[in-house]
Amino acid sequence: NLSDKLHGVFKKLKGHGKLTESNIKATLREVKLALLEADVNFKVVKSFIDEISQKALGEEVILSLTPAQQIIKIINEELIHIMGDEDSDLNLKAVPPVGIMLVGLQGSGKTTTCGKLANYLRKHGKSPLLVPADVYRPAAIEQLKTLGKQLDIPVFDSNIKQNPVKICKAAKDFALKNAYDVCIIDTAGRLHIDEKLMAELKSIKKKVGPTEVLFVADAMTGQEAVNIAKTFDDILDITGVILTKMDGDARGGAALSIKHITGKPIKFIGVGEKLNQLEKFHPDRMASQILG
Amino acid sequence: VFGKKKIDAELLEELEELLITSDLGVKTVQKLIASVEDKVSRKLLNDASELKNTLKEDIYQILAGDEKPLEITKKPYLVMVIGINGVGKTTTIGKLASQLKAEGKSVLLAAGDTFRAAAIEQLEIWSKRADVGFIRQAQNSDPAAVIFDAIASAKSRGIDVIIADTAGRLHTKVNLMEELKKLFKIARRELGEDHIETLLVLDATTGQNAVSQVKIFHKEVGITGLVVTKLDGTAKGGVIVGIADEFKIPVRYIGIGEQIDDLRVFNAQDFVDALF
Ligand SMILES: Nc1nc2c(ncn2[C@@H]2O[C@H](COP(=O)(O)OP(=O)(O)OP(=O)(O)O)[C@@H](O)[C@H]2O)c(=O)[nH]1
Ligand SMILES: Nc1nc2c(ncn2[C@@H]2O[C@H](COP(=O)(O)OP(=O)(O)OP(=O)(O)O)[C@@H](O)[C@H]2O)c(=O)[nH]1
Ligand SMILES: [Mg+2]
Ligand SMILES: [Mg+2]
Repeated sequence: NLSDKLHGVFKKLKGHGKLTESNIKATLREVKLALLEADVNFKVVKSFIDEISQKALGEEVILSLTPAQQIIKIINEELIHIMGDEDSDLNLKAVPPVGIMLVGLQGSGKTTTCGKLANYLRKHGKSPLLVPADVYRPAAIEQLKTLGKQLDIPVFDSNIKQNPVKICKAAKDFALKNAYDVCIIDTAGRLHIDEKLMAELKSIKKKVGPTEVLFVADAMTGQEAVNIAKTFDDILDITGVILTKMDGDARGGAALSIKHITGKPIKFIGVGEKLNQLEKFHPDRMASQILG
Repeated sequence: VFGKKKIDAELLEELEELLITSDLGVKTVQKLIASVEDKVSRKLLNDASELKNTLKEDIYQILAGDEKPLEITKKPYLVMVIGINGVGKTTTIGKLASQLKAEGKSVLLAAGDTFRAAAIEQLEIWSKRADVGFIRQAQNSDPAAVIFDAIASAKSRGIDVIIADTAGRLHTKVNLMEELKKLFKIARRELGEDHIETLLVLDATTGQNAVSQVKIFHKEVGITGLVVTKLDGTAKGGVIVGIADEFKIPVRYIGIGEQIDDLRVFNAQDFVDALF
């Protein structure tokens, strides 16, 4: 892992006497490679290395008896600083029914996460309504209805002949009439470059006015995480991110890329297929996972 | 990158960035750059355009070995479709069924994902769209029973190809990998190894974790073919270069969209051209 690699680099350097700028730069190269192998975006890595290099070249490291440890400490602190966020709770401060809209690429885990969020909110004393607004994917509405049944949480009745924007508006009216606290909207997966479908999301947001537009991203997303997240954010002004499939062995560098490019808080992580497998995001745990 | 004329450190760094951002991965990129640097030092490459062509050729050579289309060589032939959650297995089966039917084959889809909400319903809709046979059991029934049932039905009805859907599973989940191994044990017992294609589906948007997926699925059940989906997005799927180099498993198809016709036979040259 990175810690071992850096120890190895410094061990070789010890023979050369006191540490210098150029040999610390050698260790920064190891950090760059480790972050790239963890799927952090190339440009994000460059900017990250620039941000830590001042500290890495400072007295704290050069005069230290354990320079490798010092560098790791600096990297860890910077990662936590970037990925942490005070504002990572769900924003439910609005007149009910509060809208939460889930968006993202195909297969990232939105429908399952809608179920998890409904479960989470009910545990916190809210009465959620699940809204199936995916009229494209075969059996998507059935999928959300099945999850609702498993949880005994109501699902708004929609069908594939309807328009997603109209579904969401009708669901909000229904939620208001029937005193639901939260509407959790499941949208169809789509490419960030699909103008027509991205415009559809913008219309839903305009019609329904959700307090949360959550970008659901697969933790194992590669280099494109930056462009994908930036596009969703530019078009929709997302309020937060949920990283799914964190129960795998992906290093999860996409987390750093997404936070870096959007500045929006990572609010939850999905850690399994079951509907209770949603956890709060912990930047310190993510930092050590990325560093491997 | 390649408009410039001479080869220098800046050019090589731009090249490194191009390949890394296409998800080729550090190890593979270092190997490709080292080989190009070697040719430069031996004066075999003189300008940027020669550099580009050499690099394209090197990558092409790695991928060309993986360009082996699926051949239905026995009857009934079973295609087991496996992979992690959400990569596009069920959708790919719908597309493949339609393609094989167009080639004159009789096809039966086996609803082997008995676990995920509405998975059986999703595959049934695809079987109707492709106008092929469909076999299922109750939700939460044993997937092995569905596979067994499908094989027996195909044998008695003289069906050419069975395509079996399986539940998405992370390669790190030991109990789910054990369940998968059991499915293969049954299939191999009922049909024989030479009647089976084991297709691992990968999502082009995935980064280096795809290597771990291939490594573990291959170790546990033996992969005979790969499918890379979602290449209609902006991700280049460059991770398959390192995978081709290390595992030499053929890439059978690529997925380029969500409709029934959005499946293409893998072409190494097209793939390399799209990288640059
Ligand atoms: N292991 C694991 N699997 C997950 C997680 N979240 C979702 N999944 C699985 O990922 C697959 C895709 O989930 P869906 O909820 O259908 O994804 P989606 O984003 O709604 O997909 P589309 O609607 O097609 O865009 C399913 O098999 C889920 O069970 C997670 O945190 N961990
Ligand atoms: N754009 C695009 N989307 C695709 C492609 N292949 C599949 N999808 C979409 O990806 C999502 C997931 O597809 P599924 O077929 O349900 O994936 P899966 O692997 O069966 O998922 P699980 O069974 O839950 O593990 C769906 O929204 C599909 O329409 C592709 O080639 N391009
Ligand atoms: Mg969905
Ligand atoms: Mg499926």
